Amino acid sequence: QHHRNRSPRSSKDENKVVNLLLEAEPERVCAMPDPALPDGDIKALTTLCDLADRELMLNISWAKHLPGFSSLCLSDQMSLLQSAWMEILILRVVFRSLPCEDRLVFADDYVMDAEQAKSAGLLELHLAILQLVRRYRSMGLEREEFVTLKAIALANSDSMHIEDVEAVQVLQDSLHEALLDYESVVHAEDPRRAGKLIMTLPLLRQTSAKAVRHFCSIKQDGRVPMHKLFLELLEAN
Amino acid sequence: KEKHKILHRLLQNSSSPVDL
Repeated sequence: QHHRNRSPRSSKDENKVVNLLLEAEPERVCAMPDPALPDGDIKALTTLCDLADRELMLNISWAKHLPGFSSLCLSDQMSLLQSAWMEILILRVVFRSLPCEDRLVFADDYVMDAEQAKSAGLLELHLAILQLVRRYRSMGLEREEFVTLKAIALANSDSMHIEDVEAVQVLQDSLHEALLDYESVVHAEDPRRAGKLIMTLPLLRQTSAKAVRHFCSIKQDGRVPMHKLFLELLEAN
Repeated sequence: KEKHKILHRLLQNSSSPVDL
């Protein structure tokens, strides 16, 4: 069963976990800003919150497809998602934005530059997310690495409410192993690449906390309509 | 758990879990 005991591999296709993660990756979602709303910060934030709510639905269904996630008890599945949901949303935005210079691709039909972010009150967040984009772009982050890192962010979400710590550790280990395995085959020239990827996670955590704080204050403001799942997860933090 | 009923429901309803 253990990969390393097999004969040498020639293609990327043999990493079973990475392949499952590639298959589980959700479709891209369109933002579809409401044409009836007047342009301005409220419209921009309403569009982003609506998009986030729909992405969250997809991400929850994605989590269920991660190898090993469904063996966790329901309460631990919830705890991981309640801690990592914003990291998952942001990492998807970051990956979509890799080909763009200084713009964030929230959706194919919703790309924001610094000017637009500023007028939506999102400049600080925009700059923080761009820092992640630049870091991954300079590494040449691949789709395989992106899906694996996203799964690791979920499994490594450091919730304080995990009941079966050992089971979560098994999930972390299997994803970590998949990343190490992938890098040892595809990037044998850089033995530190897996570590470099893992070392981006603190910035993702920090950026996610910033985003959650910001959207919590928008929620308290009460001027932007938010859907129930997005609200529920904001309240969980 | 009461507070997180949508997440709870979605996790219970999603299809085709994968086990290692």
